[in-house]
Amino acid sequence: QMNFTGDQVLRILAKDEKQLTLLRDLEGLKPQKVDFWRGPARPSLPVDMRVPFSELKDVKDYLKSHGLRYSVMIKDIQVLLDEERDAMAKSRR
Amino acid sequence: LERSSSSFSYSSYHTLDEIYNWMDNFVAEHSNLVSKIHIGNSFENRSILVLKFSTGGSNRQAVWIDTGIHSREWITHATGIWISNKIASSYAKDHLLKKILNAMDIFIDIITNPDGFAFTHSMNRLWRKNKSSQPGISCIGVDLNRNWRTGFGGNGSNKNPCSETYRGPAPESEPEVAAIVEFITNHGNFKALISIHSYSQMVMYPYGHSLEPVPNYYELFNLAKDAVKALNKVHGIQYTFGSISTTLYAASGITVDWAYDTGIKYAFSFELRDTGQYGFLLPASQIVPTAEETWMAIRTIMKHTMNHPY
Repeated sequence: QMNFTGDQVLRILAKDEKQLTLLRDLEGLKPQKVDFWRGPARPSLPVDMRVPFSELKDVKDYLKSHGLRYSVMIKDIQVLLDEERDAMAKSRR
Repeated sequence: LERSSSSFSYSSYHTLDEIYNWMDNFVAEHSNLVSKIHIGNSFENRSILVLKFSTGGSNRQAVWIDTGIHSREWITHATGIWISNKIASSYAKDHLLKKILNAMDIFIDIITNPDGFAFTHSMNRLWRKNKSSQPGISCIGVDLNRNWRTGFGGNGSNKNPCSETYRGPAPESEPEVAAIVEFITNHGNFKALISIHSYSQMVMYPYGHSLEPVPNYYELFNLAKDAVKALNKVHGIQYTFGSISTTLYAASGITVDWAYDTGIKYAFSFELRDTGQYGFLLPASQIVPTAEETWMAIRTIMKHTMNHPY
């Protein structure tokens, strides 16, 4: 199983189409790094993006430098996955 | 492995084998209503199995429901399993459901992307696509919800094989999609299709590949509104609704656009609940409430389909 320790999901609220484009550009800047769980759609909808731990600083700096407001929706994905796996094992027992 | 579906936990997540085993027990225990149909094989040669709920007749009007086309969205498979059990266990008591099943058949494809689903258990929990590969291309997998013929290759999909929304080399190039296309086309009498995804809390109808409204836009708008209202009554969860391209984003080569253009007037895509904390990694404790509310929306759509034959 791949390990996602330290990976985070950031919830970003883009103000306008320009900011949505900046988010779409991120997929090109960081190929196969950022994983959109909710892709850039329209300013009224949040964008949820999974960022590997190794890219977190770069990506957060990018968001800040472009005035993109974000919150941390999932602080450490691996914690959720471990809980899920434990729950499945318990249910099986 | 479980000996009967009654010991199966509908409020837990399960592996591919456990679900296939449940299917066999479930069909055996409800053989008067449920049968299992093998509609094809996946890229890695796993069976694609559909549950058919029928009270008889031949080639009746039918409703198609699929879950798990994006393999990491485990809440959708779990919802499909719960709904299957709900149909079988409440059929005799639920007067409306009995009317629906006396008029139509219901087909549920619970594991629409078996290779991807197996991979989420074995290697990568966050895998979304199928597992197909092409010579000379390093990245694996096609987004099965971008591989359908209608709108294929539009700007709501990606031609980069490494992208999560990679559309594939050609429409219906993926066996998981081709199997459904062949089955629905050969059956020829499907009247509604519901494709269940996660997450965003939306009930949407075509088109995704263009902003142009479909001919019966107004009927679909009102039906989606009724479905969302029925869903909200269960646990108070608010969904938005509308056409895919105006509610979410441009998406090309998607299931519901193909279904609509094939003549299935009542085609809907669900994006299940978003608690704002887990994305599609909903804890198992949310399986039953999510399935309960989703079922009421689906039941609303099926009732409308039954009452508006075409």
